[in-house]
Amino acid sequence: SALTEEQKKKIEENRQKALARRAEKQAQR
Amino acid sequence: TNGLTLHQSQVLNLIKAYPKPEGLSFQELRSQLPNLNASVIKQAVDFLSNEGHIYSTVDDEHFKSTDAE
Repeated sequence: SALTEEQKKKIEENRQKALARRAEKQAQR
Repeated sequence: TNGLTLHQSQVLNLIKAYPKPEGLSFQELRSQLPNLNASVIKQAVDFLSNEGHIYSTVDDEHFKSTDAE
């Protein structure tokens, strides 16, 4: 793909943050 | 059900189905949901992001789903 290593790193960081938010929301229910 | 509204589900399903690594853009969401106005789509994106269903990728206007992969 055309993504740079820096972009891939940023995307993975955002994915991990989203997974953490998702787990947090599930724990609240 | 997954606790999402119809609009939220529509937005999430389009983002989930998009295969490219940079994710689906807000403009593409708009063109694929011509019956919804931009603010409704934006609200759905904000909700899904806040809940951790989606995340931004190369910028704040491209999204992928945490369900992918």
